[in-house]
Amino acid sequence: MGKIIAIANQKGGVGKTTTTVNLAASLGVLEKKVLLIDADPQANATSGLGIDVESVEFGTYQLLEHTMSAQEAIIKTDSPNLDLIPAHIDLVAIEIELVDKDEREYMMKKAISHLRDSYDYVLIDCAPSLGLLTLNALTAADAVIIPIQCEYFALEGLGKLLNTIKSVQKIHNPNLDIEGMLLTMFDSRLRLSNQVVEEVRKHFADMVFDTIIQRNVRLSEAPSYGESIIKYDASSKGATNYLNLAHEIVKKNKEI
Amino acid sequence: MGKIIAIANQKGGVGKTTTTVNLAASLGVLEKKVLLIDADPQANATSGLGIDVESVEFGTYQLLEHTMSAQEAIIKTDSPNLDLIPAHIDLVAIEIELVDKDEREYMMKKAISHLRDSYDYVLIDCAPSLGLLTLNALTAADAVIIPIQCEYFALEGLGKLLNTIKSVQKIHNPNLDIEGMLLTMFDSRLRLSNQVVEEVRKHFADMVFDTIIQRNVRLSEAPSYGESIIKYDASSKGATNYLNLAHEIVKKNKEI
Ligand SMILES: Nc1ncnc2c1ncn2[C@@H]1O[C@H](COP(=O)(O)OP(=O)(O)OP(=O)(O)O)[C@@H](O)[C@H]1O
Ligand SMILES: Nc1ncnc2c1ncn2[C@@H]1O[C@H](COP(=O)(O)OP(=O)(O)OP(=O)(O)O)[C@@H](O)[C@H]1O
Ligand SMILES: [Mg+2]
Ligand SMILES: [Mg+2]
Repeated sequence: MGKIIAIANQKGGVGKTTTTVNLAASLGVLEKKVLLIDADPQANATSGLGIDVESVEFGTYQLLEHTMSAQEAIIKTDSPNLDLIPAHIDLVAIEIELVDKDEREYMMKKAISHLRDSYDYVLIDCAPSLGLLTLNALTAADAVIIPIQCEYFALEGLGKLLNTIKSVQKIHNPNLDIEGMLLTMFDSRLRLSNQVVEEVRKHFADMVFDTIIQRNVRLSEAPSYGESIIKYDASSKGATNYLNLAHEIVKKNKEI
Repeated sequence: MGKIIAIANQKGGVGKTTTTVNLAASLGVLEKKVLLIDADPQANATSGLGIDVESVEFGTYQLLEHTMSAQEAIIKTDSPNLDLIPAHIDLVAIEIELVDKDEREYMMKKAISHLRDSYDYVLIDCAPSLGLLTLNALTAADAVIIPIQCEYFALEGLGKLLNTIKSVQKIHNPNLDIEGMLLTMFDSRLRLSNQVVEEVRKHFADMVFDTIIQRNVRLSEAPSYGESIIKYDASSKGATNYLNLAHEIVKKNKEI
């Protein structure tokens, strides 16, 4: 029985896409069958996996409108054991399209729940917002990974995100867990970086993954080649960090 | 006659808030009268100027709903010559509130156009999205500054943003100019950083500011003290970069 995990944080640029793409690729290396759903109109996860966004004809938009099944929307990637439902720029319009539907928060859940039978992990990359698109991902998910950049502004928005998760748990998805908080872009030379790690570990203790993702330029180079870090530079610190994260998550979810 | 400038880019974490706060403070140092409007529900510009977001009772939300005039919503900051209209978490709801109004894109424009008489510059910090809130800012503005992080994903979204600006110019605001593209978080030691600068200068030539904002940890430390970079560390590279940017903009807009 597979697990659906949303990667969400309304703060921009904290490493949501980098985490979704590289965790998905790392789980694939550990022989897990993985599906990545790009739920961000920016379509960075789609291009980060080497797919030409301009040529995408269908994907998450059709999935949410229920004009196409998940099976029909799934495409293969070069990354072993990793499939993708791509995003397209039309996804920007989905929030206005869904606003008047009765079950507007449940469109994703209805479209993907059965995929737990064919994948070990379904990872959903979210946009930097807490709008209807992200609400759909949180309602469909079993758990959420919260990337937290080791910067001051990243701490500010955490309270708001946790409140949103609580209200999703109350109203739409009582089973929603927090898979973990992931510290990203950590630079051990910077006092601020160390302060943020200390602060987050103090407040959230065992909700925080042991694995910390360090700042590593290879991670920001990989998407320009349309490759995950595993394919681009498996010997890099970034690859080691994300493989460790994959191990940590698989270990935690032993029963999968 | 003052100028209204929106600082916008739907890509998250590219330096919109850092630019708005520190450019506003730098223009204040150059004896310009400046108003900063925080149009992002994250309220990072508000907290970055030392205002306690939890204690904010009114601000950009009331401004857009027209339940309070700009004058009533303006508060003073510790930064010389810099006033603020703060954001509050209720701003998240404004997009749904405005959707059914006839003139939904013009609510900001109507509320702030007269402020050109009392300020030299009105800077609007936008959220990482191209929704109704950002559309309001682009419709109200004379020009837009586009921060571009020296990273690969930052280039990807540029086309979409320029298309949005074009459609705002066509439908809502024919006078909207591009004040400039600002390269941010530049690290001269990184090949990727240099490639992005080259690419952007090649494609956009004189639309790109001469001033480049370098990656500088003092810029990310300052908001944790609620201070602009000028107040926090006027001798830092970050302060020098933003003061240079302020000079460049004032020179370009000589007639103000
Ligand atoms: N550990 C890291 N080391 C170095 N660079 C990183 C790291 N993680 C992410 N980056 C870079 O930082 C930028 C922001 O990361 P990313 O785009 O993954 O964040 P995001 O949260 O998905 O952004 P958005 O809010 O726009 O969706 C990207 O250019 C990415 O390549
Ligand atoms: N030149 C710089 N050098 C070092 N750090 C920087 C620089 N500019 C911004 N930062 C840091 O990078 C992070 C992202 O910047 P900022 O929050 O200003 O981006 P943003 O575009 O406003 O993000 P959002 O999309 O969430 O609104 C912040 O933690 C900020 O302190
Ligand atoms: Mg992303
Ligand atoms: Mg911001």
